Amino acid sequence: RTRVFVVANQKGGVGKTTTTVNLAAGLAAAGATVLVIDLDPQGNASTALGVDHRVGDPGVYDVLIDGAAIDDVMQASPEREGLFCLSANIDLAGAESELYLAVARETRLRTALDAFLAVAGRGFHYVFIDCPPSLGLLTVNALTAGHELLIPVQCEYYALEGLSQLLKTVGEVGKYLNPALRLSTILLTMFDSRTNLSHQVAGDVREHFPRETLAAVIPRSVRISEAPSFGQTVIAYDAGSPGAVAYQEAAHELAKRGARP
Amino acid sequence: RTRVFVVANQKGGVGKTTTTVNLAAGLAAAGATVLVIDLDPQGNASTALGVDHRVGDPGVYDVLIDGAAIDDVMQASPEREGLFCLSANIDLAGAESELYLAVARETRLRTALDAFLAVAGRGFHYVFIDCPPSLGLLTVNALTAGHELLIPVQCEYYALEGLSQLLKTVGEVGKYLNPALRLSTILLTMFDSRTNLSHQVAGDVREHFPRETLAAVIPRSVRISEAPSFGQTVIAYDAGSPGAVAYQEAAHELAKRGARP
Ligand SMILES: Nc1ncnc2c1ncn2[C@@H]1O[C@H](COP(=O)(O)OP(=O)(O)OP(=O)(O)O)[C@@H](O)[C@H]1O
Ligand SMILES: Nc1ncnc2c1ncn2[C@@H]1O[C@H](COP(=O)(O)OP(=O)(O)OP(=O)(O)O)[C@@H](O)[C@H]1O
Ligand SMILES: [Mg+2]
Ligand SMILES: [Mg+2]
Repeated sequence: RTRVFVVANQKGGVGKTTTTVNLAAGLAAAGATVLVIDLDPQGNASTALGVDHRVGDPGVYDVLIDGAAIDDVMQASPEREGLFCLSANIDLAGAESELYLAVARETRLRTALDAFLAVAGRGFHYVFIDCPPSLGLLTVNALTAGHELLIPVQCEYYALEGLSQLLKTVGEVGKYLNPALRLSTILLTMFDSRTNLSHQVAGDVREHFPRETLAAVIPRSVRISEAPSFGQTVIAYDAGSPGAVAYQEAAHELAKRGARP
Repeated sequence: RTRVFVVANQKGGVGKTTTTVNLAAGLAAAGATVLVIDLDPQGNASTALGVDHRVGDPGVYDVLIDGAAIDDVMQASPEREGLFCLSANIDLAGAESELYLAVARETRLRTALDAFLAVAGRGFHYVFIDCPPSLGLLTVNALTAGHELLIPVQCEYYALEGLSQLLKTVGEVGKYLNPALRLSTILLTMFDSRTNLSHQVAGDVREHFPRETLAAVIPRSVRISEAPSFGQTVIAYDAGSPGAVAYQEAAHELAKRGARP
């Protein structure tokens, strides 16, 4: 069964996109077939995976608004065999308003993803959905379509402030739209071992979420932030760098944990 | 005349809140009277300014939804004389949906702010509105109420991707809701002089926006990210640190430039 992860956190800049593309690449490097769905109108995940996403290019907007099939619009990432992307372009910025009064506004992505995984996507091992930094209809569509929630938490003070709001929304989606959804994974990102703050936040998060928080911690590393400017993930850009190694470890740990019953 | 800045960028984690509170504190330290309006449901600016913003505390939600007067709900920051905050709490997360079908949904903040500045707030020199990382109704309310747009740009690759979308929204608000609005200021944040990426992005931004981009550049500095955990701005937490000095310089430059005709 395909594991479908929703990568969400309404706090901005915590590493949602970076985590999505690098875990996907790490799993693909280990032989898995992986689809990344870019639900952020900025299209950062599409950029990092090196796929076209200019105005007019087919993408996730067409799936949500016009009912296009995922396999008709997704693209293979040039980076690596087994890595695919359903891209986002600027049209997606209007999707939330367009969905607001539309029929089945919360379940459009789930309908499309279920249809994809039943036939064309049967061979996919993982799907990662990269969310924008808000709890609007795009993120709700992702939470309705996903099986597991993965929350990147930046090792900074503000990191914990928004978690209760996120978990409240997750609870509501779980109750009314997707009872199977559960918080399975928390990944600590941008950890700077030289600062007390990083250690404090990491300690707090592990205390509150001991089972969910991965042992692997992603260090702050400039190679990670350089990679997207080459249209690559850090796994391809500099496989031996501390950031790439950490994401490979996290991918391995994620695979090993499996979807717990 | 009071200068009203909207601090916006839908890219997450670029330093909107950090810029808002530290410029406000820098200007207050120089003797100005400053109001910060926290429009982000996470309430990070309220936290950094040390004001209460638990569920049920009066705040900007009451202004937007119930028409409360700003001077009735704003609080003085304990940090320094002349520094005030109209706080945000978790209720604000529901405001965007509530506003969606409400009368005058885009102009509520402007109506309240104009009334405040006409009487109770006449002595205020600056207002800064901290926006969430999205271009929804909260940010539109801010763009409708503001006179000047200040965009923090993180010196990272993704920084430039979202700017065209932001400027498109600004153009639409300018055309239909607030012709006086203009992009007056761009501030480069989290600059790391050791990386090529930082220099490249800074160079790109100055080339595209030579007049708007401040000479002052904010370095990446751990003291900046520690300050909010003490409910302080970096100006109060560690005034001699590179981050505090840079924000003081930026505040000074902003004051000197004045609201150009
Ligand atoms: N471990 C890391 N070390 C250094 N830089 C990082 C790291 N992780 C992410 N970054 C950089 O930090 C910035 C924010 O990361 P990213 O864009 O992935 O966050 P996000 O949560 O997806 O942001 P948004 O809320 O806008 O969607 C990016 O410029 C990215 O390159
Ligand atoms: N110059 C800096 N040096 C080091 N850390 C910084 C700097 N500026 C901001 N930070 C830290 O980076 C993180 C993101 O900054 P901040 O929260 O101000 O961004 P934002 O744009 O307001 O985010 P959001 O999009 O979630 O509203 C915070 O943890 C903050 O403390
Ligand atoms: Mg992102
Ligand atoms: Mg903020």
